[in-house]
Amino acid sequence: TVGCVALDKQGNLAAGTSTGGMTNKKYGRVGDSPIIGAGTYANNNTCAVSATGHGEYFIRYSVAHDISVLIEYKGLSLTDASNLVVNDKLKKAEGQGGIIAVDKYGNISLTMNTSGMFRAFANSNGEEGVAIFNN
Amino acid sequence: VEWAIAIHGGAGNINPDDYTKDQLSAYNQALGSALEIGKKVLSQGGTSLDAVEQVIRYMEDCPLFNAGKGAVFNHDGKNEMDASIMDGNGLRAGAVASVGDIKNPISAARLVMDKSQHVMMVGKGASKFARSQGAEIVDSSYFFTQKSWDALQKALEKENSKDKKMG
Repeated sequence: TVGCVALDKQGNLAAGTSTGGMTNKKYGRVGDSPIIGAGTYANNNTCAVSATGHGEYFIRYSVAHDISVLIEYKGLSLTDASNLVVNDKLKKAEGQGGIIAVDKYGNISLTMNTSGMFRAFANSNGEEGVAIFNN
Repeated sequence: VEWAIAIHGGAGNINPDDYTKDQLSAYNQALGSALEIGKKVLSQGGTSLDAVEQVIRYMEDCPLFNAGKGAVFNHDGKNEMDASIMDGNGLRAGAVASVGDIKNPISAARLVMDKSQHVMMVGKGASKFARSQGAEIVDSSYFFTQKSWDALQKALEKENSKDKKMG
């Protein structure tokens, strides 16, 4: 699965996700990637999120939307909202994977409960990085 | 911060020992190249939607990742891809699921968002709509990679051996 989230100079957020799904899947199985609110979500009032991992769990826990509403209704930071959903709720349910997110202020979250996630980030302040493993 | 971008190429229980130095270097390089595409769009005042679509198109064209060329195979040996995109300005969204002949499913998802009244289209209907809107359609063989094919054979072998034991 691949994904991208971005904040542009006009203050607009966007998210996208694309995948080949699971090897050996049957019966027209669809994962979280195309499900808005599960694997992909963007709201200019909060953040943009793209997810990757065991899709069924991301659908059941509405992961991408959940992060957004924790910011909107509970006032959580992007980092706290991402950690709560990925490393607490999802992990307890044994849902494995991660998310990338950017909020309306340009804060970035790269959060996973697995040992790795292929990921990269950059912003207009010149901060950027590429990483694969959790540590 | 005027603009910001993040990308992912999948997550899992992966460890440094699972990869050779060359493989890790290839992933790092591909992630870096994808990032550069997004940075260029955003730093020049382009939209976040364009940045997201262009970055994901690049990653779909890269055989290292499980999307587009490089997508894994389903049980029947076919590529069955899904994609979605969402615009935070107005909560517009578009998605395609179970498509096997659209070169860049992310662009088809954007076409659903921009050119239809719907949010998600599936299978043959999604391909028909994408084609009608000018999306690039390819033969399914375009998506083949030996790595994904071998992964399917391994999964089938495992499945079959389990059946035999049960028998």
